[in-house]
Amino acid sequence: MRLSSIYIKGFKSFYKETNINFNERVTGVVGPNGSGKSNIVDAIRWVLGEQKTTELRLDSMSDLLFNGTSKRKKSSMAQVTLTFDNTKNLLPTEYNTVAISRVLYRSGESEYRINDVACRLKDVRSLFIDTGIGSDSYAIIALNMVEDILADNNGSRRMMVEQAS
Amino acid sequence: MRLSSIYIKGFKSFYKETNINFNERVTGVVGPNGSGKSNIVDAIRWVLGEQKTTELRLDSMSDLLFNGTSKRKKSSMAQVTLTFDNTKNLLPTEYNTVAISRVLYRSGESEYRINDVACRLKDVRSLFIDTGIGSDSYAIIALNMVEDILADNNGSRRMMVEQAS
Amino acid sequence: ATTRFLTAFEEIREHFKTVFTTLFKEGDTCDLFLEEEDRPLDSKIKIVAKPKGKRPKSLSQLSGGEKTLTAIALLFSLYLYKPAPFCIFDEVDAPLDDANISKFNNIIREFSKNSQFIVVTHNKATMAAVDVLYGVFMQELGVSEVAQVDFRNYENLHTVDR
Amino acid sequence: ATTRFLTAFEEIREHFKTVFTTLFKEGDTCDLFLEEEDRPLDSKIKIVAKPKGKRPKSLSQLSGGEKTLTAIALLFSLYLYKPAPFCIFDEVDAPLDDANISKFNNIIREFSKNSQFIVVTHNKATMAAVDVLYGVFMQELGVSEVAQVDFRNYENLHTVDR
Ligand SMILES: Nc1ncnc2c1ncn2[C@@H]1O[C@H](COP(=O)(O)OP(=O)(O)OP(=O)(O)O)[C@@H](O)[C@H]1O
Ligand SMILES: Nc1ncnc2c1ncn2[C@@H]1O[C@H](COP(=O)(O)OP(=O)(O)OP(=O)(O)O)[C@@H](O)[C@H]1O
Ligand SMILES: [Mg+2]
Ligand SMILES: [Mg+2]
Repeated sequence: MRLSSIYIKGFKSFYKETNINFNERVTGVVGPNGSGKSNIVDAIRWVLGEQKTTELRLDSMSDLLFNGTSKRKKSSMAQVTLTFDNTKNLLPTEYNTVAISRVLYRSGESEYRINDVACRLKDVRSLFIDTGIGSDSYAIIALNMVEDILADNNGSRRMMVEQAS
Repeated sequence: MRLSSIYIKGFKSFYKETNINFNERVTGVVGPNGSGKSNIVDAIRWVLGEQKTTELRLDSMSDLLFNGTSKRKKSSMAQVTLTFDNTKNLLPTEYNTVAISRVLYRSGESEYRINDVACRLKDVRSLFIDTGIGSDSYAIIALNMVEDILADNNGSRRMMVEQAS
Repeated sequence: ATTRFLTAFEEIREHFKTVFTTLFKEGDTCDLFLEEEDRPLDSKIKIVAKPKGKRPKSLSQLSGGEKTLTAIALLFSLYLYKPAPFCIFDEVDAPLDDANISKFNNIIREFSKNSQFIVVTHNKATMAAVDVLYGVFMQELGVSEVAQVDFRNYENLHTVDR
Repeated sequence: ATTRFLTAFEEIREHFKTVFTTLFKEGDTCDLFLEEEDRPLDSKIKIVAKPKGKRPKSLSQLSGGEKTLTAIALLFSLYLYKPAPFCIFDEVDAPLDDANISKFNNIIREFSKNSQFIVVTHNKATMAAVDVLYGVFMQELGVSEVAQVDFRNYENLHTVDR
């Protein structure tokens, strides 16, 4: 199961529609401080079902909608779509391509979709349950998760081993 | 008041007598991971009176004595001497050079000296009281103190402003 | 559940010893153990590192870079037991020296045969080691954009940002 | 004591606004204020950063590098109020991009007219900016040694360590 691409719009600093392909084995992301690199990481966590605002560096979930600049209005919705190539059928579905979408409206409503069919958060989560990818899994290693291993906050090391087992 | 040099022996990984001069405006310290750079920073904090083992990255004070390798025995004492040029008389003493020493013996005994005269920790501290240098002052900025400002643990920002006022 | 946890733990521990020595040096060893062996499911996991020639020490006594490298070793040990389809590193290489950054990039290259990696970095050596580089920048203030960049043209990203 | 604290606070706040704009850009502003103005001696101090064109935001919403730069601005504001004879930075530049590392080294250069700086770093640009460079290495396992190094010969330090 390989990552294929990500689509981001209205999420944090990504006011504009943005597409990034992940066709290679090792993809590098670079850029100046504050340009939006960690926001891309947050977008991936969010679309996979992250619910903790602290893990997304937010005071509240509504903070993840593009909140405007002197030239641009706030966005009314935020959308992230993560597309996977499922040709090895690691994901328990017959499709060759799996696209997971999450949308949040400024009204507070949110939607989840798998291949454009509306579903619930738990459907997204059960899709990945055996693959080791959850928004909190060790597949997503931000610098603070390395710190988590080191500080062993709340027995985080044991939790990671439990997740693997 | 300028730093002049530091002498380290038996302190953490500094088994051998080590002298470093600080004659320049900006001194850089480089080297591989684990080579001893932060240990030099710890040595400066310690000789200025740091008493908190956590700030010195120790489980207990005795951990700061060189604890031996397969080829070298443990050290029986640790000494750090920090020498200042006092030609502007910022330090309330008539000497042009001020050397602060701190020694810890494996027995647990410790000594403080100012210009080779035995004294107490509080004498070392009162020497620096008006200059903004205390082992916990904002003059000593380890990466974790930048984090302290950011996290504002225990109102650390307010404490820094208080120290300055 | 306890048996499953212990089986996983033992295997991860074996991997950890191998990966640690790869990332550190021949002669550097380490170990992983349960603080409370009689209550495995609630016990904390302790990491001990023993670099060659030095005394064994708890994680807290290692340097900044050594700690990061040890945590990376544990992460890759989990992957050896249960591979994750992809992994994201966000500036994990910041505290590493040049030699360790090279080891970090080599182990990513090795594991990338089975998993994809996304590596956010400010480090030139890491940039040179990846297969494709995406530059993130703000042409317009406060609005992020992404474009594929050639490592040799990376400097230009900075002028774009202003 | 309250008056003394408030006088210091006000002056440091003024400095913070200037230094912040120097480290960020023209048009980037910030502020410092007491969360509880009626109890200044016990109140926490809040930092707000407002980069040009963006909405003002609490520190937690800034990026890793922006946070570090903001903390550095506060440190130097304290120095403008009460200069410290010397200051030690231990790998503070790790999360900064090239342009901000350059600003970091420039502000150190400026303040070094009145204070001495000791800068521990892994960054080549910072190494090039200092007046003298000391290399720390372990020729013998577990035993630290220090030698003055020429920036251009820095690479050799790594072979020494093995
Ligand atoms: N809801 C939002 N709307 C608009 N901009 C936002 C929003 N949330 C965060 N930002 C902006 O995104 C920028 C931070 O992006 P990010 O954390 O991705 O930076 P980065 O590229 O990782 O930088 P660094 O190298 O310093 O880690 C901040 O300047 C912040 O103001
Ligand atoms: N009491 C001691 N006796 C001998 N060695 C010690 C003692 N205390 C710490 N050390 C060793 O000193 C080394 C760490 O040094 P230090 O933290 O100064 O590294 P560093 O140069 O700052 O590295 P980094 O670049 O990773 O931050 C560790 O390997 C540790 O084992
Ligand atoms: Mg970031
Ligand atoms: Mg260090």
